[in-house]
Amino acid sequence: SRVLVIENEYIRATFDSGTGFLMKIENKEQNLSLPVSQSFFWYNASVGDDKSSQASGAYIFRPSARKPLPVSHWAQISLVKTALVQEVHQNFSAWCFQVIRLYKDQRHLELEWTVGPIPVKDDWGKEVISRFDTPMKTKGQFFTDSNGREIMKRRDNYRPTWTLNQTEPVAGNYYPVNTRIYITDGQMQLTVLTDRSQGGSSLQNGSLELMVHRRLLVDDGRGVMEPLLETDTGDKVRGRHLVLLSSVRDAAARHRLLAEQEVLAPQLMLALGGSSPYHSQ
Amino acid sequence: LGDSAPLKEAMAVLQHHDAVSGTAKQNVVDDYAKQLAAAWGPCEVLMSNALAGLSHYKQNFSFCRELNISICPVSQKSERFRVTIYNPLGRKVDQMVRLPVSEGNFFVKDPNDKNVSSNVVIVPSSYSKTYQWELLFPASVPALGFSTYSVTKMSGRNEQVPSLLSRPRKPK
Repeated sequence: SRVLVIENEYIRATFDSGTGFLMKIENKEQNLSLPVSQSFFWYNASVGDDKSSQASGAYIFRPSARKPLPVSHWAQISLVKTALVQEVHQNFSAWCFQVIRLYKDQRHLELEWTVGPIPVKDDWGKEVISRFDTPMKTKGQFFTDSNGREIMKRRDNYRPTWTLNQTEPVAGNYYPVNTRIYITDGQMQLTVLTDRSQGGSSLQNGSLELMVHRRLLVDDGRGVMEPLLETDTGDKVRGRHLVLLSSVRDAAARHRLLAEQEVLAPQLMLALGGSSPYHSQ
Repeated sequence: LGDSAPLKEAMAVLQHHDAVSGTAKQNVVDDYAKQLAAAWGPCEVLMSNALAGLSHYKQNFSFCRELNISICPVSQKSERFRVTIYNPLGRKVDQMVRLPVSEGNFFVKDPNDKNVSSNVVIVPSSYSKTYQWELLFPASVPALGFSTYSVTKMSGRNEQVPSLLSRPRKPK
């Protein structure tokens, strides 16, 4: 088939088997359908230019160009289907892969990404993002949480309390994402929950991106005096993005409960031996 | 001697944003890790003492620092083990539990000794060459409480090998 599908009674996710990328998410309960392309890209870190000598570094995010480069134009994919879980394993490159997972009875998609060690032998510092592209008309707006509490409306090249002279078209529109970021067209909402604080933005209508890893070769001159560069082979990072598609009306109830479950996740304890019925006494 | 004060102090130092953001020199980052590691030991002893006190039974507890990278000697090497899941939320939670295991079939029973459906799934080959399988089962945990599930490995190889559809493509 030209497409691959994983689905349960609530969600259907469709993949283009030609590219291996996610191409559509459907909420079967609410009869919502949204074309979504998700893939990984990287910004080439600035080492300073004519406008400013400021390099991208530990403190400063400053890409050299507005447009990020794709990690790959396709992903090698494998499909795993069992009664409890359906997974699409995507291999984008030797240093970037992802498992898209849908559990039985679950109302969200789980994207478990693994990025690194980021190669820098080409002498280019790289800041890697996961980007979701949709045809949603979002009017240059997106929403991020503030410290896991208040949701803030963010607008392209805009600050609510002063007239902004935007000098950094990418970094100037990045905001902290502590637990969630979302875009909406007023009818439906695409929410991505993170398992850690990350930077995120929406640089085009219907687009949403989160920075997942970075490795840089130049110090940004802000006091560390070392580039953000792990020694030896470099770090490999694994994390999860939980993706919810729902109507705007009930989106908040869904992402709020899911974020609670993510931040205060159940704790596991294992013990050797057979069954041991628990008695409260 | 158990003591949680060193971990409390190490965590206080790690509140500084340098500890997580990369805005520190490498030798400072190494020191953060050293402080945390040194503090962890006496806190584990404290936990063991507390658990022994609560259970009225002294035994050797071990603490796994590698479960976050899917390495767990207990679940990977034991024929039978119990999984206690604590839910810190004030509402019931249904959660899928994933544990690294060796290849095989497993029976999972819930706190009422009823069978729970489970699967053994293959992890991507790129994850690790040393572990390949994860046990998966749905757990239900009450508000601010815990549930204990028992897992027993059956003899024989895994018969639940998932359908694996590979679509290798040549790079452009």
